[in-house]
Amino acid sequence: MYLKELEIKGFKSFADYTKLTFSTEISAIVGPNGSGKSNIIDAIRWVLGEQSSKSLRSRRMNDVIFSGADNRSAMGFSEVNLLLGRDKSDKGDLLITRRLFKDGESEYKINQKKVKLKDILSLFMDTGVGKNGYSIISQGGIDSIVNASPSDLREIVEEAV
Amino acid sequence: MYLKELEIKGFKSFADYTKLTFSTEISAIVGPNGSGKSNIIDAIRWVLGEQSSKSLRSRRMNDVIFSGADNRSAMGFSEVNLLLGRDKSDKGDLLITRRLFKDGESEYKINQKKVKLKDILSLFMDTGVGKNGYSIISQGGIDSIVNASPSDLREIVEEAV
Amino acid sequence: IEAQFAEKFEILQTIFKRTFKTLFEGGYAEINYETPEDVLNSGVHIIARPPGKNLTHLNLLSGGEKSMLAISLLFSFIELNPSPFCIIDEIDASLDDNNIDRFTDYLLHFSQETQFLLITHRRNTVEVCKKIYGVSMAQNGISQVISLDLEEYMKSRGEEDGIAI
Amino acid sequence: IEAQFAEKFEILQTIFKRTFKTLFEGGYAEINYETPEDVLNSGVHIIARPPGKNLTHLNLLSGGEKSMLAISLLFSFIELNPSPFCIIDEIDASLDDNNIDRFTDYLLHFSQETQFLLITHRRNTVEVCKKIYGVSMAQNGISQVISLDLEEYMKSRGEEDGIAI
Ligand SMILES: Nc1ncnc2c1ncn2[C@@H]1O[C@H](COP(=O)(O)OP(=O)(O)OP(=O)(O)O)[C@@H](O)[C@H]1O
Ligand SMILES: Nc1ncnc2c1ncn2[C@@H]1O[C@H](COP(=O)(O)OP(=O)(O)OP(=O)(O)O)[C@@H](O)[C@H]1O
Ligand SMILES: [Mg+2]
Ligand SMILES: [Mg+2]
Repeated sequence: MYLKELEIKGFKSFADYTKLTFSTEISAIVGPNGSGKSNIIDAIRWVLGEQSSKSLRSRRMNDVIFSGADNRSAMGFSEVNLLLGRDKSDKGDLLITRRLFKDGESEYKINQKKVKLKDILSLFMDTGVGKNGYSIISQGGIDSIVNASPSDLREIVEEAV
Repeated sequence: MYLKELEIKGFKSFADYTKLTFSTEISAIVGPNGSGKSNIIDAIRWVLGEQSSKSLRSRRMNDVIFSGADNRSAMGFSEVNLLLGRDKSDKGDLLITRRLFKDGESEYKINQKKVKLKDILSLFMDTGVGKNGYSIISQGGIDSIVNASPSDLREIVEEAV
Repeated sequence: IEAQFAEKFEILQTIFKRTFKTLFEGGYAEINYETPEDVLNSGVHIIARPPGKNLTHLNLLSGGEKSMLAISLLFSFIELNPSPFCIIDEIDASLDDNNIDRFTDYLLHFSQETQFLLITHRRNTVEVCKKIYGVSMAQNGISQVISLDLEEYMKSRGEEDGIAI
Repeated sequence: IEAQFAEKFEILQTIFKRTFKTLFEGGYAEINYETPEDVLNSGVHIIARPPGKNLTHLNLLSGGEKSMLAISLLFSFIELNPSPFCIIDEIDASLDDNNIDRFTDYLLHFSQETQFLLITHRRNTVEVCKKIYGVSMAQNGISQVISLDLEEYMKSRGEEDGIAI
């Protein structure tokens, strides 16, 4: 299950519609401090079903909605679409959609069909993707290993194996 | 009081006699990970009278003595000499010496004359050098500010002002 | 569950020893139970000896050595539980350029099986990537992305500020 | 002692506002007592708004923005209590190259009065230094140092690996 395309609108600093088309070759995201690189990673975590606002560097889940800037007011919702390729099996591509409205309402879709959050989460169990395993290493992932007490390190290892 | 020369022998990874002659111009220390750059900074802290082994990244003060490597056995003592210039006053240069033996014995000198540790510490009070002020910012100094709770940050500010 | 963890941990121990040796080009490291008599509750700790050095407490390792140690552990996790894609956010901040090259060599070795997406500020990391996503934020607080291949990216930086990243 | 702290803190507050604005080329930040009614015991916290962005909780700042914020505070300490020399160990790890240039511009501004010694892995930081101390450790675990001026150093790196650091 590899990354094919990512569409972001209203998620954190990505107020405007943004589309990334991924290569299977090793790729880099670069840019100035504070420009939004880690926010792209947060968008991927989020659409894969991340439930902990702390893992998204936010205090409340609603904080992921674009909260406004000098010349733009806050938005009413946040939407991320992730297209995953599954060439090795003969199933087609997988389009995951997550939307959050400022009143707290959430929507989830798999291939345009409305589903529940748990349906998205069960899609990724046992694939080594998402929370199962280390497919996303966040900024500070190194420090948490380096500064880990023996019980912290045990927890990190348990989550990873 | 500016840095003129530093001599290190037996301190951490500097088993062999090493001399650095400083410029008053902005200078850089570069080199591979683990080569000894931060150890040079530790040597400067140490000769200025650092008493906390933790600030020297060591568990006991004796850990600063070269502890051996593949083809070299541990040494019996550690010595650092720091020559400071005082052009603005008409006093001459200041040579600070600190020695530690593996039996725990310590020696301190100012301009070749034996003194006590407190004599070295009082030399630097009110000069903005050493523990008073922020003349040495260690690797991780940024993180401790960034991760500081309000009471931690208060402590950091109290130490600095 | 516990037996399963113990089994996986044993495999991890073997992978970790080998990965450390590769990334450090020598030396030795282990990941062990702190209290092996109580595997269910025991914490876990690492001992490491970079090549040419004495076995030291982790605290005596330098900033970059600790990073390389953590990277060895992360790569061991990836080998134990391969994932089709792997996103890494600024893991190279404390590394010297030679260690970045060792790290990227290792990535290239896995890159046939795994799709890597790296966030970085470091030139040596960018240079092994084929596709570059440049993120920017105009004064207006809104992020934008532009995709380039490596040559186009290097050329645009070359014109801006003499081969800067 | 307490009155003295309060006085110095007030001066620090002014310096910090100005330093942040310079390093971020705009925006706004403050350092304040958490509980101003109890100055003796109060903790201290920072609020910051990089240019073009909404006032955010520090946690919403990026890794590099937090670094620049900490650097603004450290430079404020240095301005409040100038020291004849200042040694800085790898403060630039999370900075992009433009922020490194802003940081080094600020250093150059103080470098008449203060003798700076910087440990770094970053090219843009090395390039503003006149003298370079190259530390190395042969396989034998023993450190050695060689001193070069900037031109000699750049030349030696240029031959090794095409303008690497
Ligand atoms: N809900 C939101 N609305 C608008 N802007 C936001 C929101 N959440 C975060 N931001 C902004 O996004 C920026 C952080 O972006 P991000 O963490 O992706 O930066 P980065 O490119 O990874 O930088 P660095 O290189 O320093 O790690 C912050 O300046 C923050 O103000
Ligand atoms: N008492 C000692 N005897 C021998 N070697 C020591 C001693 N104390 C520390 N070392 C060695 O010094 C090395 C660390 O050096 P240092 O922290 O100066 O590295 P560095 O150049 O700052 O690296 P980085 O760029 O990763 O921060 C470690 O490998 C450690 O084994
Ligand atoms: Mg980031
Ligand atoms: Mg160091």
